[in-house]
Amino acid sequence: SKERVHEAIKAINEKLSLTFPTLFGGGQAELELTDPDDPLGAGIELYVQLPGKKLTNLNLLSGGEKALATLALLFAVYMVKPSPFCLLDEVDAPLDEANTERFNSMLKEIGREAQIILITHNQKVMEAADVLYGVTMEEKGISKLLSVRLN
Amino acid sequence: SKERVHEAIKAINEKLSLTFPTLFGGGQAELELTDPDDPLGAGIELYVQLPGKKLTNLNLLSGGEKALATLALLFAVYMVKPSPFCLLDEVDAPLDEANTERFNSMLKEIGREAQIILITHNQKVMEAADVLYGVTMEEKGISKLLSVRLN
Amino acid sequence: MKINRVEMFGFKSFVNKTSVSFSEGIAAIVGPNGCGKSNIVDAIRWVLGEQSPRQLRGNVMEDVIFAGSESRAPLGVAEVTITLANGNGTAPPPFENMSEIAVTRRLYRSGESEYLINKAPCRLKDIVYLFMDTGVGTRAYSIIDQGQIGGFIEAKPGERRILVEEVA
Amino acid sequence: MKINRVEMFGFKSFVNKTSVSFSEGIAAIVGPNGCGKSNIVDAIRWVLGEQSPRQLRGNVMEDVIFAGSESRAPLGVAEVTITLANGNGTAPPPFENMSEIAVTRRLYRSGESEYLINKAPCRLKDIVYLFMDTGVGTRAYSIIDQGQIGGFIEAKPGERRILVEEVA
Ligand SMILES: Nc1ncnc2c1ncn2[C@@H]1O[C@H](COP(=O)(O)OP(=O)(O)OP(=O)(O)O)[C@@H](O)[C@H]1O
Ligand SMILES: Nc1ncnc2c1ncn2[C@@H]1O[C@H](COP(=O)(O)OP(=O)(O)OP(=O)(O)O)[C@@H](O)[C@H]1O
Ligand SMILES: [Mg+2]
Ligand SMILES: [Mg+2]
Repeated sequence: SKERVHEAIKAINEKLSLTFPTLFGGGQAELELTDPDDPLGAGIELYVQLPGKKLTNLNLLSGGEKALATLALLFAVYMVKPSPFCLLDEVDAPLDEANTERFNSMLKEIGREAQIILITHNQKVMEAADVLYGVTMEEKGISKLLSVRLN
Repeated sequence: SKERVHEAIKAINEKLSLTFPTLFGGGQAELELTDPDDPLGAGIELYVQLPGKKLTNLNLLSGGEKALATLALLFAVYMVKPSPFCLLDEVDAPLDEANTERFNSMLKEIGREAQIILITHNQKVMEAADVLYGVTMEEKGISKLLSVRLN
Repeated sequence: MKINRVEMFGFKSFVNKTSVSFSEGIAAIVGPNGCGKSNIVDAIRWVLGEQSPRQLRGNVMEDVIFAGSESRAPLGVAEVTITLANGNGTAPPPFENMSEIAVTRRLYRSGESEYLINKAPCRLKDIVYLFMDTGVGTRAYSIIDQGQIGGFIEAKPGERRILVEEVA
Repeated sequence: MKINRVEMFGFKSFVNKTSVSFSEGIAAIVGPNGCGKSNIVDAIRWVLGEQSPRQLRGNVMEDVIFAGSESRAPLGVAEVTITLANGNGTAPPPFENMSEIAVTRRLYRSGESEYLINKAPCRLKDIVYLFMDTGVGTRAYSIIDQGQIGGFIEAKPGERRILVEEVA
């Protein structure tokens, strides 16, 4: 129904006003209906303003900025309606060191309530996890799970 | 002309038989015309066999394996017909530590003849470079080039 | 309905019976390129009812069955079981009082597939019914595949609606 | 024709005149997310004649002109000059004896664009002619954009033809 779409957007924007400045160290982002009079049919735009920069079209964002903006949106949606688990496969690959730190601290915050399973090659992100699972292919072509190391 | 397409494929495959095993520590890869009787019209398949694994369809390769197979193909084409310069923007992002090492040694080999300009966040790859250029945004939204550090 | 355990047998590169138990908090799966990390994500998507082979990086669904290696012959079946915690009773009747629910999916090379809930054969429809309104399943924002993180926000405004509709 | 120098002015986030000199061997460009590294790759693609705004991550070509920041007003023009070494005389007449060739491209917010070779106004056609057979230009394998490395080999067999044709 119409009200529910408006309410959902409002609720996500409220959380986005927390997650976005936390991940970017400032700035803001907002979801908006392309046509507010037609909530059931219209598309949804995401407007992003990075700290100190002009409001830009999403395409002009850098690789790392796009990944971080996506994470801000995902975590915001997650806070409004948590899903039982969250699987993230190498979402930290485009991030530099400073943004990886901010991602880690956000991860720990969300990880208190939700079950997060993430795949990463980044040592710093591994340190944020409570439990590590190693996968190896000692025998070529055959995956094996190594013992679990508690952090 | 028909002969030139056959010759080009043969020449690339010759170099691929060097670059692929170097990057993967074994295995092989080959380009083949989808229809050998129609060299001017047919498409070109890439068959890849990873060390110890069965010949697979390219889609089943992992993120890191796809990146490495692409680099093997690019470097092979580069050896056949070098282009004056080569710009690589974060091509090492999906690679694990062992494959980054192999990528680095291949880079140094190609870098002896060609001009390579690469963008990376990976400390290990930076060490393979002869010259480092730092870009910063001290003033928000405005890029500035830092002095160059010779390795 | 958190994930307690995932057991794989003959699924992609997990030819031997492999069991992964998850607890609360943040779990990180690590290992070299090509060792099988993303295959675990595919196993979870598959057992929850995924019907598109492309979404599992294959051309046909049989691509999920172990295709052989240098030292092992191909298998004839792939099987994954996911055990979900139901402590807060979110599952619909007749499952509401069970503390754990196990869902199994099998695929034979012949193309035949089987679904089971707590080892009792059922249909795909029953699994979809089981997960309705529990939030489990392949919701737009609960599984982010490798390489997808950059393109997600470039999606067209129509595609972004899905995100909002899941919440509405 | 190696790249000796790239000078940018008003191009994307390079609002101040910025010059980058390259020498032989491997050069690495480093810096935090969003600082302007990939914008340098865009500047090189643009000055070599790129006509598609999408390929430069914009919607219209004017997106390459500095759009302003918190502390600076937008500019009215973007300009990039690339200086290429021609030591081995690969450039066609009348350029064959020059040791360096400088190509400049300018775009005004009005949509007007200018091309120059060694500071003398010319047309896009002249630049295309200059680079013919030298290998410079946006050859399929000489510039790999951010995020492209995984999808390159998944290209359809028809697209892979381009790679072979460049070599044939
Ligand atoms: N049906 C199958 N039978 C056997 N092996 C398979 C099958 N399907 C996929 N594989 C193998 O699984 C490997 C890919 O595994 P996966 O994508 O999980 O790697 P990964 O650990 O995520 O690596 P990366 O860090 O590079 O992303 C490939 O080498 C592929 O050959
Ligand atoms: N016309 C323009 N005017 C001003 N700034 C612009 C313009 N076009 C792009 N930008 C800015 O340039 C930044 C992106 O730069 P770029 O893509 O080069 O970053 P990067 O250094 O490659 O980062 P990453 O490591 O995340 O890939 C964006 O923040 C964007 O706002
Ligand atoms: Mg993977
Ligand atoms: Mg970039």
